[in-house]
Amino acid sequence: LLLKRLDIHGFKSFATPTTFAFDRGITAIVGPNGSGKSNVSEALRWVLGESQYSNLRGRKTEDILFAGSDRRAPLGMAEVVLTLDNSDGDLPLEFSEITVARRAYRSGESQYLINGSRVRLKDIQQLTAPLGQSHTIIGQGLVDAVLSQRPEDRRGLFEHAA
Amino acid sequence: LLLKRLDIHGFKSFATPTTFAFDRGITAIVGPNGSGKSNVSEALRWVLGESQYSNLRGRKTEDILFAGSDRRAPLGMAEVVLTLDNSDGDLPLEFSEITVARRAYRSGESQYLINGSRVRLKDIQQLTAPLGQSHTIIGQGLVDAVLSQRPEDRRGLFEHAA
Amino acid sequence: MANSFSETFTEVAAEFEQTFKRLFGGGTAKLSQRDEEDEPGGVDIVAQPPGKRLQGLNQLSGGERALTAVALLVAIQRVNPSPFCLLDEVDAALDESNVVRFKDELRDLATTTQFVVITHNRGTIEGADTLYGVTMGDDGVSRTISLRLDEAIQAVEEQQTASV
Amino acid sequence: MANSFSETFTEVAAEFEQTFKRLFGGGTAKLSQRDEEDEPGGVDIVAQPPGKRLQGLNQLSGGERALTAVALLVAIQRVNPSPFCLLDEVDAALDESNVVRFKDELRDLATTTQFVVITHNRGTIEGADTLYGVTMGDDGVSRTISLRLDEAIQAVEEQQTASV
Ligand SMILES: Nc1ncnc2c1ncn2[C@@H]1O[C@H](COP(=O)(O)OP(=O)(O)OP(=O)(O)O)[C@@H](O)[C@H]1O
Ligand SMILES: Nc1ncnc2c1ncn2[C@@H]1O[C@H](COP(=O)(O)OP(=O)(O)OP(=O)(O)O)[C@@H](O)[C@H]1O
Ligand SMILES: [Mg+2]
Ligand SMILES: [Mg+2]
Repeated sequence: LLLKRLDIHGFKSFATPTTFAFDRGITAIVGPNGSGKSNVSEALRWVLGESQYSNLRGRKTEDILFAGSDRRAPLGMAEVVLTLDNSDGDLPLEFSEITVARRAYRSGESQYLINGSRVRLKDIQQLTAPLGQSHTIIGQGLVDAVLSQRPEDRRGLFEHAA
Repeated sequence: LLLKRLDIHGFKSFATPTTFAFDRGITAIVGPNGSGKSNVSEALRWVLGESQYSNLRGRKTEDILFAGSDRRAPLGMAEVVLTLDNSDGDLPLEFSEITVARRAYRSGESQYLINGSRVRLKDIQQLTAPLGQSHTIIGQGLVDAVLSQRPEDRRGLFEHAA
Repeated sequence: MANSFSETFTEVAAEFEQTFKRLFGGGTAKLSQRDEEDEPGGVDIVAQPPGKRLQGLNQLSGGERALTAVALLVAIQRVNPSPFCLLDEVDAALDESNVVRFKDELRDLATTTQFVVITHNRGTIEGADTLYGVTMGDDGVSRTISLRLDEAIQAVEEQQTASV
Repeated sequence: MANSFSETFTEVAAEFEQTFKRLFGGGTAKLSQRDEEDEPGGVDIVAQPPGKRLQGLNQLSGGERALTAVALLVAIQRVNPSPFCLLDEVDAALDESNVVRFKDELRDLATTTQFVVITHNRGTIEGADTLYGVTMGDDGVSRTISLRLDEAIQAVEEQQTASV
């Protein structure tokens, strides 16, 4: 399984449609403080089915919608689309390319899609569960948490690995 | 009041007598990971009267004694001497130069000296209290703590300032 | 001559707005006291980096949080200066341009406050008057050497190219 | 085909000793399970960087803790690789020579695991195959540009010299 691309539109500071194309190997994301790098990490977490907004530096869905700035109005929708290369059959779907999409509206409505078909949030969560989230997305400042967590929590890392 | 010099011997990784001489302005301390820079900060904290070993990444006095390495035996004593320039009379002592010394022995004994005379730990703490410890020594990784502390703790910063 | 808490608080809050602006090169921030009845002693911070909207601390980026913390520490220093101040890697999360503003703020304060800064950042090192290098030998013992600025910069860069 | 916890644990512990050695350029570390009766699920780590004595995690330096955390994450990846892994500034506390070993370890893992690393570190950037720069305009909107390695290094350095 490979990440192919991440399309972000309206999620946090990405008010305009933005694409990250990933290759094999290592992709580095660089930029000044506050430019939006961690927001990319949170967009990936969100599209993979994150349901705890406290893990996205927020408290509710509204917090991930582009909130506007002194020069730009807030947006009413956030959409993140993840495109995966499944040609090795890692995910149990009959497609060599899989798209996972998540949309949230200021009205409170949410949509979840796999390859364009509407699904529920838990369908996305079940699809992505084998990807091992606890050791696949390491948030900023959480390196220490890996070590300083109470031993019982650290055990959680191993159980995901098991 | 100015820091003039800090002499460290036997405190944590400073097994041999080591001197830092400070001038007016800014002194930068640099070096690789694990070289001993934060140990210098803890030596200063300790000689100013720190009594909570959890603030020194330890639990008891023994933790700040040089513990030895595969090439060197542990030491039985730690001594830190701080020399201050008091020519502006900031500290209420009749000396233009003040030395504060603290020693700890593996036997458990401790000694505290101001200008060579034996005093109690609380005499050192009272002398240095007006220097405002909570906003004068900022430990590694504690920048976030300044902000993320519960509001009641943050208030503590202000009370020291008051 | 200790001020009352609320007098000091008002002064620190006013100073904090200024130091935030300087360190961020713009923007605004507010320090406020919470209601004494429902949350005695509570202190709140909201911050608006230049060009952005007003946010709570939890929404700021890692580097923005660090810079905001520095702004608060500096504000407290300016209201009630301590004779010296030791900072252990408070600039770790800052990008190059924020490090420069951080260094400029310290240089300004350094006329009245003596600073000892532990840092890995070249920009901060360039602002120092005195430099100490600390190394640990194979024997587990720390030693120090005083360095000139060009030597310290070179040591940092040599470490990098030597290992590459 | 999920292994039992203790099978996986044993494998991760063995791997962790190896990854620690590689990242620290020597030394040893041990991962152990605590007694199930008095502390079920407890996991302990002791570490001995090269030339130093055995220590608990709390006694390690900031950079040594970060590198030990990376060693554990890498060990888990090697025992049960996930197809991709995103790391947000896990190298922030590392000095230049540790960054190089970190980068080498990622390059080795990258043959089987796809990495996205958010970083301010030049050494890490030099290890990347693809580079994206992210910037925020005065309008509070983030945008991205793909960069070549030399452009990314230059952007980081220009930011520094421009502001000096
Ligand atoms: N809902 C939102 N709408 C608009 N902007 C937002 C929203 N949520 C967060 N932001 C902005 O995104 C910025 C944070 O970006 P991010 O945390 O990704 O920065 P970063 O590049 O990781 O920086 P650092 O290097 O300091 O970690 C903040 O300035 C914040 O104002
Ligand atoms: N009691 C002791 N005896 C001998 N060595 C000790 C003792 N306590 C700590 N050390 C050593 O001191 C080192 C830690 O030093 P310190 O935390 O000052 O590093 P640092 O230079 O601040 O590194 P970093 O840049 O990673 O923050 C550790 O390697 C530890 O082994
Ligand atoms: Mg970030
Ligand atoms: Mg340190």
